[in-house]
Amino acid sequence: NEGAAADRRATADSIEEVLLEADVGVAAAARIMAGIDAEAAAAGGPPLRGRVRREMLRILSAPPPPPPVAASPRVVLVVGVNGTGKTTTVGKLAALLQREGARPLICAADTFRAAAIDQLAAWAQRAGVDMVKARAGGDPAAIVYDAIDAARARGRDVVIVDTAGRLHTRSDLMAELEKIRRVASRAVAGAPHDVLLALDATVGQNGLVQARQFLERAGVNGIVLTKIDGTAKGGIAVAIACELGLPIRYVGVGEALEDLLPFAPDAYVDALFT
Amino acid sequence: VLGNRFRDIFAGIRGEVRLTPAAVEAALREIRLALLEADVNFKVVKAFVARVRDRAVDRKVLDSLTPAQQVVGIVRDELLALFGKQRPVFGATGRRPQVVLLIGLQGSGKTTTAAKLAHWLRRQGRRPLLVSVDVRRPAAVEQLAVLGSQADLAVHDPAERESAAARARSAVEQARADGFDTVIVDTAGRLHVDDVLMSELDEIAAAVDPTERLYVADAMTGQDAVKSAGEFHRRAAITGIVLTKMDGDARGGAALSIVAVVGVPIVFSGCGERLEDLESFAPDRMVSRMLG
Ligand SMILES: Nc1nc2c(ncn2[C@@H]2O[C@H](COP(=O)(O)OP(=O)(O)OP(=O)(O)O)[C@@H](O)[C@H]2O)c(=O)[nH]1
Ligand SMILES: Nc1nc2c(ncn2[C@@H]2O[C@H](COP(=O)(O)OP(=O)(O)OP(=O)(O)O)[C@@H](O)[C@H]2O)c(=O)[nH]1
Ligand SMILES: [Mg+2]
Ligand SMILES: [Mg+2]
Repeated sequence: NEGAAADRRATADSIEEVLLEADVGVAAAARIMAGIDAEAAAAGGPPLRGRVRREMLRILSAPPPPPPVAASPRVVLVVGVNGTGKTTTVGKLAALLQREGARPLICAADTFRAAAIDQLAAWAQRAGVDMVKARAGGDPAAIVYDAIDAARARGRDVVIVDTAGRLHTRSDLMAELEKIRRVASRAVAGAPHDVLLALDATVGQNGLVQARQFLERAGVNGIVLTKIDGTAKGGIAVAIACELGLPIRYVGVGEALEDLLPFAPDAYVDALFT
Repeated sequence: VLGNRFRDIFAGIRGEVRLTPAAVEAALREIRLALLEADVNFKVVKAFVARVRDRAVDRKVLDSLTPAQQVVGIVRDELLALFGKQRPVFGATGRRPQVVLLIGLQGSGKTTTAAKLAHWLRRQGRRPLLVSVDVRRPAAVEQLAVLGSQADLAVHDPAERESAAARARSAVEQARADGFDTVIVDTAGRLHVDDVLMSELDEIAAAVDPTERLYVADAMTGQDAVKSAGEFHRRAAITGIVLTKMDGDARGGAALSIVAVVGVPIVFSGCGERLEDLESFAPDRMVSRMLG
C-alpha cells in the first residue's frame, strides 16, 4: 500500500543520510541500500534499520586472520598519509602486543620529519620497549634491516616499524615503501607480515583513494582507524571493506598509550547509528 | 566532470535545447552528487543546491540557448561567492606585536604551517617569532625548534613547560623586548569535543589577545569538517582558515563546508611539507578542483 511504501522511502532516506554523514560515501551507501531495498520489498520483514545494521556488520566482519606463521621476527609496518597517527599508533601497538605476551622492538624508519625520532623514542620509553633508529645516513630500508637483525640478536619476536607520512600521489615516496617491503621480505620469510594503513577517522572519500594506492604499492593488509574518539565516524572504512576487502584491525581512541583497541564491528556499527 | 554530466543530461533532451524545470531538477541531482563525492557536507550541499535552483529556474536561464553552460556558470558563481572576498591577513592593526594563534584538530598541519607562516612573513620583510605551546605531545616543542633552526627562524622556548598560556605570554614579552612584530603561536592539536582543551584555548587567548586565530584544517577532511570547524568557531572565534595538504588529490569539499559554517575566508593553502609550500588561497582554482 502507498502509505507503507512512502514510510519505507522516508526511513530509507534518513538511513542513507546517516551513512552519508558518516563518510560511507554515495556509492557504498547506494550499494548497501539497494541490497536492503530488494529484500525489504520482497519480505516486508524486520525494520529497515535492523537490515542495514546487519548488512554493515557483514561487510565489516572480516574472516578471522590465519594463525600467524611462526616468523622470526614478525614484521609490522605502519604506513599512511601525513598526520594520521602512525607514530602514536606504533607506540600504542608496542604496548598492546607486549601486554599480550609478545616481545616487541620498535623501528624508527621516519628519517624525514623534524623530531620524529624523539617523538617515537618518548613513546618507546612509555611502553618500556627498545627502539632501533638510524645509525647514520638514514635510508629507511636499511634501518628496517638493522632492526630485524637487532630483534634476532636480542630475542624479540615482533618488529613494529614507524614510517614517514607520505601522500599516495608522491610516486617516489611510494617507491620507498616498496623498497622497505623488498628488504624486509629478504630478511624474514613472508615479511612484512602486517602492513597497517593508519587512516584518520575524519578523512572523506580520499580515504578510499589512499587505501587503493597503499594496497597496490605497499601491500596494505589491514587498517588502523585513528581518532575515532572525535565526532567523525570513519565510515570510509566501510567503503574500503566493501570495495577492497581490507579489514579494520584496530581503532585509535585517544592520545594515551592505552588508547588502541582491537576493532569490534558491533560497537562500531552501534556508534555509527548514534 | 560536472560539465560532462550536464552535457549528458541536456543531450538526453534531444532537439529540445531549452530547459524545463524537470531538466533543471535532473541537473541539480548531478550537482548534488558531484559535491557529495567531493566531500562537501550534505547539509551544506542541500542549502547550496536550493540556492542554485532559485537562480536556475529564472526565465532567462530556461529560455537560454545554452542551458548547460548557464547552469554550470551559476554553480561556479555561487561557489566563488561562498569562498568570499579575499582579505589581507596581518594587515596593519597598529598593535605590536601582532599575535597569530594556530588551532585545529590533531595532525592537521599546525606546526608545519607555523614555520611556513614565519618564513612567509619574513619574506615580506617582517620579523616573526615562533613559539610552541604544545606542552602535551611528545617532542612537539622540539619539532618546532628543529623546523625553526633548519630555516634560521627565531623560536622562543621558555623554561615554562606546564602552562600553554604562560609560554605564549612569555613569547609576547620577548617579542616586545627584542622588536619582533609578529608572534606565531603553535598550539596542541585537540578535539572540539574535549572541553578541558577547548578551555585551554580560552586561557591562551586571554593571555595574549590574538589578532588572528587561524583554523588549520586538512583538505581531505570529510563530512565532519562542519562539526569540528563549527565548534572551534563557537569557542574560539576563528578569523581565517588554512587548508593543508592541498598537494594531494582530495577534491577538497571540506573547504566549502568550513567556509559555509564559519563564514570567514580561507587565507592560505598548504601545498607540501617544505617551508615555501604555503600559498595564498586561490578560490577559482579550488572551485575547478571541487567540480572535478
Ligand atoms: N584524539 C586522538 N588523537 C590521536 C590519535 N592517534 C594519534 N593522535 C594524535 O594525532 C596527532 C598526529 O599523530 P602522529 O602519531 O604524529 O601522526 P603521524 O601519522 O605519525 O604523522 P606524520 O609522521 O607526520 O605523518 C598527534 O597529535 C597525536 O597525538 C587518536 O586515536 N585519537
Ligand atoms: N603533503 C603535505 N604534508 C603536510 C602539509 N602540512 C603539513 N603536512 C604534514 O602533515 C604532518 C602533520 O603535520 P604537523 O605540522 O605535525 O601537524 P600538527 O597539526 O601540528 O599536529 P599535532 O600538533 O599533532 O596536532 C607532517 O608530516 C607534515 O609534514 C601540506 O601542506 N602538505
Ligand atoms: Mg609520524
Ligand atoms: Mg603540532
